[in-house]
Amino acid sequence: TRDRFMEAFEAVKEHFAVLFREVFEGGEARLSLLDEQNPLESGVEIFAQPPGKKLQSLQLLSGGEKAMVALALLFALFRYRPQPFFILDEVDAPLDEANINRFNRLLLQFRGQTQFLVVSHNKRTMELAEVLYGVSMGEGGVSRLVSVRLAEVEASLGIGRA
Amino acid sequence: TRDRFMEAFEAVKEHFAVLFREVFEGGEARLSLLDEQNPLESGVEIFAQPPGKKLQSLQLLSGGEKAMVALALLFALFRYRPQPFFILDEVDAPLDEANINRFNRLLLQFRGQTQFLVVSHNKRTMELAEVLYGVSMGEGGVSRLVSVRLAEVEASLGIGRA
Amino acid sequence: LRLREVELFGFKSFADRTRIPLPDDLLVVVGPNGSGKSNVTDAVLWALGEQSAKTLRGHKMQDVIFSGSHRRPASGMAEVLLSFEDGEGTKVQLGRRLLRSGESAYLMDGRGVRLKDAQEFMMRYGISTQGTFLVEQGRVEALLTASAEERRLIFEEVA
Amino acid sequence: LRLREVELFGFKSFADRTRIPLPDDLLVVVGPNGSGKSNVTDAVLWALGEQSAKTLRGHKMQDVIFSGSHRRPASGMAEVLLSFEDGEGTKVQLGRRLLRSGESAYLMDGRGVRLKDAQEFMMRYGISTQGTFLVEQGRVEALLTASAEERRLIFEEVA
Ligand SMILES: Nc1ncnc2c1ncn2[C@@H]1O[C@H](COP(=O)(O)OP(=O)(O)OP(=O)(O)O)[C@@H](O)[C@H]1O
Ligand SMILES: Nc1ncnc2c1ncn2[C@@H]1O[C@H](COP(=O)(O)OP(=O)(O)OP(=O)(O)O)[C@@H](O)[C@H]1O
Ligand SMILES: [Mg+2]
Ligand SMILES: [Mg+2]
Repeated sequence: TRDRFMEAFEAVKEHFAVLFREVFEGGEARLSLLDEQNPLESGVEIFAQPPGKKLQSLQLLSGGEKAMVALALLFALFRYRPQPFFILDEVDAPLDEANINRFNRLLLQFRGQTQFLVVSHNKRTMELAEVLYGVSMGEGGVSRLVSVRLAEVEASLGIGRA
Repeated sequence: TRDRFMEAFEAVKEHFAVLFREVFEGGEARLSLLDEQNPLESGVEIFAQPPGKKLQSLQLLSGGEKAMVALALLFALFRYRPQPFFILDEVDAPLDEANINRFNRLLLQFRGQTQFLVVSHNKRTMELAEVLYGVSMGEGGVSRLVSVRLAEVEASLGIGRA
Repeated sequence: LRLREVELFGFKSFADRTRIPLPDDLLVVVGPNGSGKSNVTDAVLWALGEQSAKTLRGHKMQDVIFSGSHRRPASGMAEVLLSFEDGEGTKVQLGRRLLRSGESAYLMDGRGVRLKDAQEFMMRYGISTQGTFLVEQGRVEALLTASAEERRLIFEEVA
Repeated sequence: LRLREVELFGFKSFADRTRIPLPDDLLVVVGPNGSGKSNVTDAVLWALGEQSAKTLRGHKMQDVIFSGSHRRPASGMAEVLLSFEDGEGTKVQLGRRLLRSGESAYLMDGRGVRLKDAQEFMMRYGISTQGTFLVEQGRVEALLTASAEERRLIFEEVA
C-alpha cells in the first residue's frame, strides 16, 4: 500500500542519512523517489556527497567510498526491517584501514540485533569474532572447517593480511 | 594474417600454461580456440584447474583464484608482446597473503622489462616499490601527491593493511 | 529466529558432511583463496531456495554437487540443512537436496515440502526473498549499480 | 619507450597542477579511500585517447574536469600531459585537453594533433589500444568474464 511504502521509505531515508554521516564522519547523503506522485511505481535514487566534496554522480566515487555508501544503505534498510542473519562476504576488500575500522564499528553496533556471518581476510575484522572458523582445502579437493584461534590463523593458514 | 595469429596464440598459450603452474604451484591451465579451422574468426576459451581440483567452469573458481588466473594470462600476453608500462589498480584486493606474495614475485620477475604503476592498500606490495607516492585529499576536495617512505605511510596516512 | 547450525554434504567443495554451529552474534570465516568460504555462503543461499545457477557461480544447478577431484569421485547428491530455533524454543530445520539426475527436494524437518513452503517460512520470519541479508563477494556495490527500479523492489519488500 | 612523467591539471580531483615523475621500474601509489589514486590511472588512460566516459566512471566526458568543492570553484578545463622518452633519448609529450564547453584537443609536444596521431604514436610504441596495459580497480577478472570473441580481439592486437 502507498502509506506503508512511504512510511518505510521515509524511515530508511532517515537512517541512511544518519548512518552515512556516521561512516563518512561528515558529508551528506539522501535517498529520493524519482516520481514523488507515484511512489509505488517510482524508482529510488541515491545521492551521496562525502565531506568536502561536491554532490556528483555515484559512479565517480572511489571503490572504497562506494562500498561504504552501500554498507550505510544496507544497514539503514536493516534498521527499519531487521533480518535474523546477515552474511557479508569480503565486503572489506576495497577498504583502507580507517574504513575497515568504521566497518568494524558498524558490526559492533549491530551485533546484538542479528547473527553476522562475515568472511574476511582482514585481521582486525577477525579480532571481533565471537567464533572464528578456518576453512581449508585438502589435497583431495575437499573443504573442511575447523574452529580456530586468531594466533593459529596467522601461523597455519597463512592468512590475516593486517 | 592467419600465421601471425597462430604464432601469437601458440606462444601466449605456452606462457600462460607455464605462468599458471608457477602462480598456482601446480595444477594446469590452457587456452583453446573454439574453432580451430578458423582461427581468425574463432573465440578464445580459457580452461583452468587449480592443483588437486577437477577441471570445471572458470566461474566456479573463487574470487582470489580468478584474480590469479587473470594475472597469469595478462602476464603471458605481456611476455609475448611487452608493453612499455603496466598499470595495476588494486589487483591484490581479493588475494590472501600467500597469493599476495606470489603476485609480488610476479612483479619482481617482470620489473626490469616494463614500468609498473601499482595502486595498493597492501604493505607487502608497498615494500617492493622503487618509489612510493602517497595521495591525499585535502579539505577543499583537492588531491595532492607526495613522495613518501613506508614508515610515514603507516603512521600518517592511516593505511598499510598488512 | 536464530540460525543455530548449517550442515553441508556433497555441496560444492564440501564433499564430506560438515556441520557448522553458528554463534549468537558474530562469526568470522577465514581461510586461503579457494578454500571454500564463499561456498558456505552459497550453501545458505541455496538452501533458502535460490533458483539461479548463475548467482551460485554455476552454469546449471547440478554444478553445486561435489564434482570430484583427482582423488575423490563425484558425489551423487548435494544436501544443505539449516537448523533454526525461534524465540519460543521451537526448532525448525529447512533443507534442500539435489541429485545429479536433476531430481530435487525441499525439506522441512526431514519431510518433503514445496519451494513455496520454504518461501513462506522465510516470509514469516522476515528473511528477505530479495536476498538483502547477503552481500556476495565482489558485489558490495550492487545496491548502487542497481537500477532505480530494482532498488524500489527492495523497498517494497521492506515495507 | 619510458614514461618519464604524468602531469595533471584540473583533471578530476587534481585541481592543482600536479607533476608525477615515474621511476624506471616500480611505482606504488598509496593513500586512503577516495584520495585520488584511481584518478591518476584514469588520467593516463584519458590522455591516451579513451573515448568512453563510462570507462572513466563518468556520464559525460566533462565529468573528468574538476567540478569544484564547497571551498573551490570548478575548473574550466582538464589537462593531462604524458612525457615519454624513447630508446634514443628523443622526448615526446602527448597531451589532451577538454574544456567545459566540450571543446577538446590532443597535443603532441604542445601542438594540436588529431586523435588519430595519438593512436599512431601508441601503435608505433606498442601501447595497446585495447587497454591491456591497464587493470582497472575491481576489473581484474575482466579477461575471464569477457566473451571468447572479446578475448580474440586482444590476441589479434598482440599478433
Ligand atoms: N561442485 C564443486 N565440486 C568441487 N569443487 C567445487 C565445486 N564448486 C566449486 N568448487 C571449488 O570450490 C573452490 C571455490 O571455493 P570458494 O569460492 O568458497 O573459495 P573462497 O574460500 O571463498 O576463496 P576466496 O578467498 O578466493 O574468495 C574452487 O576452487 C572451486 O573449484
Ligand atoms: N571531476 C571531479 N571533480 C572533483 N572531484 C572528483 C571528480 N571526479 C572524481 N572526483 C572525486 O575523486 C574521488 C575518487 O578518487 P579515486 O577514485 O581516485 O579514489 P581512490 O584513491 O582510488 O580510492 P579507493 O582506494 O577507494 O579506490 C571521489 O571522491 C570523487 O568525488
Ligand atoms: Mg570467496
Ligand atoms: Mg581506487
